Amino acid sequence: KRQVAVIGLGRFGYGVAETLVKEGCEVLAIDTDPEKIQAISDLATFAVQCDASDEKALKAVSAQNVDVAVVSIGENIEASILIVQTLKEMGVKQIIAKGVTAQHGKILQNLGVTEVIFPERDAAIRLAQRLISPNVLEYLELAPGFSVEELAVPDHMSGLRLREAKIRETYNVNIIGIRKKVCRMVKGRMTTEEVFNVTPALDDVIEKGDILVLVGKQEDLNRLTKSE
Amino acid sequence: KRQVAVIGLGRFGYGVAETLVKEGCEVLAIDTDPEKIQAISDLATFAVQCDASDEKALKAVSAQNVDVAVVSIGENIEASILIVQTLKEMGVKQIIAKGVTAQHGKILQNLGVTEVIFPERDAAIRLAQRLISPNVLEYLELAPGFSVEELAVPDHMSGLRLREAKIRETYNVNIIGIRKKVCRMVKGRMTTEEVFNVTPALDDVIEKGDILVLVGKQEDLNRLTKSE
Ligand SMILES: Nc1ncnc2c1ncn2[C@@H]1O[C@H](COP(=O)(O)OP(=O)(O)OP(=O)(O)O)[C@@H](O)[C@H]1O
Ligand SMILES: Nc1ncnc2c1ncn2[C@@H]1O[C@H](COP(=O)(O)OP(=O)(O)OP(=O)(O)O)[C@@H](O)[C@H]1O
Repeated sequence: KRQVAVIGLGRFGYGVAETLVKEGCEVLAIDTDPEKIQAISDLATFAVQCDASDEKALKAVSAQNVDVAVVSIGENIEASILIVQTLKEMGVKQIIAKGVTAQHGKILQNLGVTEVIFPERDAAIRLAQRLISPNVLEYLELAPGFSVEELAVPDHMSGLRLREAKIRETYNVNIIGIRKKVCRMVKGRMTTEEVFNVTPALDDVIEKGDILVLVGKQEDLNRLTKSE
Repeated sequence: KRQVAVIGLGRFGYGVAETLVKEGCEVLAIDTDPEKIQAISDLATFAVQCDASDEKALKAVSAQNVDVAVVSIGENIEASILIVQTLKEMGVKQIIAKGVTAQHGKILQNLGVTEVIFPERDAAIRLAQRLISPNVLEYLELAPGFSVEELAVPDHMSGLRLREAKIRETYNVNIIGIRKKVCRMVKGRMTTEEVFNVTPALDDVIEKGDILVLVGKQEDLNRLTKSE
């Protein structure tokens, strides 16, 4: 089972620690703030209140033995940099650090972190993509220039078979799934449930209210999603 | 062209405003901090320094005319709530608000925002999923229980045709793409480039270093990604 140190229990760090614990990982949680340590102490394998830029403190909790360290310290860029440097010197193989600014990110890259994450910026770009194309419900860049997007079925395609909607021919994007809302009677009450068709066939009918899951080049997706 | 108000230019809000402007949207950027307004004034259609919880101030900049308002205020939960309430009363149809805590998010939902976003928490969950399955490079929940994951080709599959790797038969997941690194000579120098095969065929060969893009039920994906 993986051992992960999470240093800095802000909203990002806390979320990482909490999710890892739920999935059965061993988590060493470190923060200077006793309230944060208190909040996570029931969950974490080991929760320690200390200043992570202090190498003695990190050695005292065997931080060098973890598989991965996640450093999530925002306001104090200097602390973030010192902690990453210390972890590198201690031999921690995989270090993932939250970047606060582009420049902070460059410094972390130069120090040799495995990955810099910009959570707010990533979320901002994804939201902006969805606002630009109002029918796009979700967006993920799969590879440079290629994305997955979820698109609400446009009115003019409602009631057509996939074959008739000619999405692949017209726009050069693949439909990799269809999310349908299905009404069922459960114990005498009408409930709506979502069904995900992960192997869409050309004779499947798409209807208003369904969501198409598409993969393709960004410019091809844009031609489809922005024509709605 | 869509008109979007972005209120609160922290890392999330600023990212939204910047991306929207790059994509050609009209952005009304609002913040109390003159430095933030200065930073965005070259980009934004209209950048205003004011307290967004002041209804007169919002009316003075015609905030009620936007298609969407994004409220991204973190530290001051009260201000976030007041601003959302004011925008609702002004008739802004679509309001997207950043949530700071789960309870803050519930209050925003009860006020009738279109969507609450938890950028740090979303990024934390995605990172944690990738840490749990070390060969998973990307993760997106497509629909309840279904995800897209990007998986590095496991050693035992290297050199096999997709047909021989029997991924769909064994794990019940679809391969919707293959990311390959391709070496080319450009002007006498060796460069690596990534090529994305968005229509993988059963006779395509997968090799160590390639990345498979997979779609399926989370438990089926886990059987594959965690067996590596
Ligand atoms: N030297 C340090 N050693 C250990 N923990 C620290 C240190 N410096 C700061 N922290 C902790 O890191 C946590 C996150 O820091 P901060 O709130 O500055 O980051 P943030 O990026 O704004 O967080 P968020 O993820 O909520 O956006 C805080 O709980 C803080 O107590
Ligand atoms: N009443 C207000 N009216 C307008 N802007 C405000 C108001 N209150 C706070 N702001 C601005 O909102 C911005 C974001 O606020 P804050 O830094 O508290 O949020 P955050 O969630 O921590 O940000 P981040 O997105 O960086 O994580 C700041 O630039 C601040 O000046």
